[in-house]
Amino acid sequence: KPFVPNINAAEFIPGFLQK
Amino acid sequence: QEPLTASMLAAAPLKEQKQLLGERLYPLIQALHPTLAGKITGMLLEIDNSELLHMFESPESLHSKVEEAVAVLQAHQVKELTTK
Repeated sequence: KPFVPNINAAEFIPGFLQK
Repeated sequence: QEPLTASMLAAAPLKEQKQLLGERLYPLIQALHPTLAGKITGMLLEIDNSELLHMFESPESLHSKVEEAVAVLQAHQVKELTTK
């Protein structure tokens, strides 16, 4: 499946930044 | 951190699987693009989990996906600047 980057994808927040 | 295996991932609830994958992806991407790491990781997390697991074992395919995401991000930023 071709990868189509989605500009509206939710930003990932790593665990150590969530705390 | 020990490598994330398909069985480890399958054992986790669906909602946490993306977080688990993201935790492994983020440092790899941060090494390439420190400022955009969160956004790029989010974009790559939309890829199928099985393909993401494969990407951990093949840095070239991971890097090519990261670069594709960066290209789309930068094109979008340029477009936003020109429309303002």
